[in-house]
Amino acid sequence: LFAGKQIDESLYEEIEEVLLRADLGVKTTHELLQSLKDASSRKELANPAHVWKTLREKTQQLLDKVGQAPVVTRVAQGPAVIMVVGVNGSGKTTSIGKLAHRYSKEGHKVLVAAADTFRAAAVDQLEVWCQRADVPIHRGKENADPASVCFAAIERAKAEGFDLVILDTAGRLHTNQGLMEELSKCARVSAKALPGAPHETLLVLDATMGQNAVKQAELFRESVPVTGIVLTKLDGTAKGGVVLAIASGIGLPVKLIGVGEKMSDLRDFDAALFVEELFD
Amino acid sequence: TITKGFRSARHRLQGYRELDEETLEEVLGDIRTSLLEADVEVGVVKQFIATVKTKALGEVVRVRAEDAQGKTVRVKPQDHFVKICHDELVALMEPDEPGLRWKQGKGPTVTMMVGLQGSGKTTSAGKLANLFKSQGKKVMLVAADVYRPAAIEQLKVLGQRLDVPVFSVPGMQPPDLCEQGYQQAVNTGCDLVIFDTAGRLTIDQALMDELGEIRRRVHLDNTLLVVDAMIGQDSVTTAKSFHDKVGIDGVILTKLDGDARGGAALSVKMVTGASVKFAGMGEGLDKLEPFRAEGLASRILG
Ligand SMILES: Nc1nc2c(ncn2[C@@H]2O[C@H](COP(=O)(O)OP(=O)(O)OP(=O)(O)O)[C@@H](O)[C@H]2O)c(=O)[nH]1
Ligand SMILES: Nc1nc2c(ncn2[C@@H]2O[C@H](COP(=O)(O)OP(=O)(O)OP(=O)(O)O)[C@@H](O)[C@H]2O)c(=O)[nH]1
Ligand SMILES: [Mg+2]
Ligand SMILES: [Mg+2]
Repeated sequence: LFAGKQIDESLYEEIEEVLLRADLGVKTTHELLQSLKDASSRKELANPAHVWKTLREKTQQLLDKVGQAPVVTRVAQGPAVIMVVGVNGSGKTTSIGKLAHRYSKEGHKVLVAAADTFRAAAVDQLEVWCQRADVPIHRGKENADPASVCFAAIERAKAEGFDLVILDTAGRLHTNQGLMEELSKCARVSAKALPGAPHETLLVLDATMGQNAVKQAELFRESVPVTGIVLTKLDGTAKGGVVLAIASGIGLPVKLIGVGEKMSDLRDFDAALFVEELFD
Repeated sequence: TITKGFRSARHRLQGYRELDEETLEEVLGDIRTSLLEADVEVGVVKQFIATVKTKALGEVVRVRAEDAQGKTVRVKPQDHFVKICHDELVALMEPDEPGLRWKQGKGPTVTMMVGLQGSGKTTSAGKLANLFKSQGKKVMLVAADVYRPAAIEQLKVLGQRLDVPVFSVPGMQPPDLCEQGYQQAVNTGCDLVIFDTAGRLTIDQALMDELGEIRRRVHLDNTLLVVDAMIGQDSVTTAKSFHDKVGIDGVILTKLDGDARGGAALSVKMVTGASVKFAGMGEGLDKLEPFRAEGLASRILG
C-alpha cells in the first residue's frame, strides 16, 4: 500500500477502490476523497502513509460525530421497552436472543414479545432462543395483530415486575407502506401501554447489504423512532461500510454488532476497531 | 488525419456521428457511477465499462433523422451509448438455459438451495415447490438445515400449506439427510426433490465442506445460489466461493419487490457464469417469477 513515494492520482484511485469495496458508496467515498485532496492541496499531507492515516482519522470522525449513547435498559417509570425492526432476514430474532441473554446475565428481569405473528415458525424460532437465554416469552394468538401482542406484553411486564421488554417484529421491506404503517402502529400502541415506549428502537442491518441500507435507515426512521443500529453478520467477509454513509447522511449510530450465530456473539460497537477492520 | 476528419465531416452532413473517446468520456463516468450505486461490484464495473467502450468506439450512430411527418428528430450520441450498455447488460444476464435444468430420463430432478444467512433459501424452496406442483409435478422438500432454531419447523409449515411432503429425520446430519431424502424421492416417484440447506459464511470451512459432501453423495441437477437483491460488494466473494466449492448452476434473486437495484445479478454472472433463473417478488409462496433480463437491466442501469 505504501509503495508509491508520492501522493498522485493512482493513490487516490487505490483509496477509492478500497472505500467502494467496503460498501461506503459513491457519495461518501467521494466526500472522503475530496477532503483528502483538500488537505493535500493545503500541503497538510507529507506522503502516502500520511494520506492513509488521515483517511482513517476522517473515517472515524464520521462515526464519532453521531455519538455513542448506550442501549436504554433502564427508565424512571416501568419497564424499558426495546423494539427491534428491520428488513427480512437481517438478523432481528437472533439478535434478540443474544440481547435477552446478555441483559438477563446482567441481572435484568427480561420479557421477550413474539410480535412477528406472520412468518412461518417465527414464534417457534424465538421460543428456542428464549429457552436458551432462560427468559420468558410472551406470545399472542396465531396471526394476531402485532400491535396487540406488543400492548399485552408491556401490560404483563408492568403487572409482573419485568424491568425490560424486547419486542420482536416481522421482517418487512421499507417500500411496503402497509407494513410500515403496521410498524408505526406497534410503536403508538406501545406508547399507549407505557408513555415513552419504545424507549429504544433498534434497526437491524445486515453487514452484507449495499446502498439499499441507506434507504432502509431513512424509511424505517420515518415510521418509528429508530435510535440505533445493530449491524449483524460482521463475522463474514463484508465490511458493512454503509453505516458510514448512514452516519454522515442520516446521523444514526451503530450500537451493537452481531459476529456469529451463537447466543454470545454480540458485542458493543467499537468505532476504532471497526475502522481498523475496514482498512485491513 | 485528413481521412478521419473528412469521413466524420461527411457523416455529420448526413446526420451521423462516430462514437469517439471524447463523446463517451462523460457518459462513461455517469454509467460507472450508476452501476456502483446499483451495487455492481467494483471489478465487474471496470470489466463491463471496458467491454462496452470497446464495442461502442468507432460505431457510427444516427443523430439526426426525419420522422414520418418529415420533422427532424435528434438523438444524442450519448443516448445511443446508453442503449448499447442496456443491450449489453441484457445479453450478459440472459440465461442460456432459463428455469430449472430437468433430469433427462428416469428419477427425480435434484435441486439444492445454497447461500448466505437470511437470503431467502427456505422461502424460495417453498416457492419452487409451489410452482412445479401447480404444473403437475410431484415434489418433495428435504429439511437439511439442522442448525437454525426452528428451521425444520419453518419448512414443514410451508410443506403443509402446499401439501408437499417434507423429508426430515431428527438427529441426522445434512449429507445423510440429502442422500436418504433423494432415495425417498425415488421410491415415491417424485419428479423433483429440493434440498433446503442452512445459511452459511463462505469462510466457514466446515460448512462449505458439508456442501461438498452432499455433492459427493447425490448428483445435483441444479445448485441454486439464493442471493438477496440488497447485497453489496460482497456478492463476488460469496458467489466465487460457492461456485468454487460446489458449482452454481443458477441464481434466485430474492426481495426484488423492494427498491434494491440488484446489481449483484450482473456481478454473479460475470464471475461464475450463472444466470438468474427466478426472481423472488414477495414473501408469499406464489411470489416467484421467471427471470426477465430486460427488466433487471433497466433497474440496474437506473
Ligand atoms: N453469521 C451470522 N449469522 C447471523 C448473525 N445474525 C443472524 N444470523 C443468521 O441470519 C439468519 C437470519 O436471522 P433471523 O434472526 O432469522 O433474521 P430475522 O431478521 O429475524 O428474519 P425475519 O424475521 O425472517 O425477517 C439466521 O440464519 C441467523 O442465524 C450474525 O451476526 N452472524
Ligand atoms: N419481501 C420479500 N421477502 C422475502 C423474499 N424471499 C424471502 N423473504 C423473507 O426473507 C426472510 C428470510 O427468508 P428465509 O427463507 O428464512 O431465508 P433463509 O435463506 O432460509 O435463511 P437462513 O436459513 O437463516 O439462512 C423471511 O422473512 C422471508 O419471508 C422475497 O422475495 N421478498
Ligand atoms: Mg425474525
Ligand atoms: Mg432457511
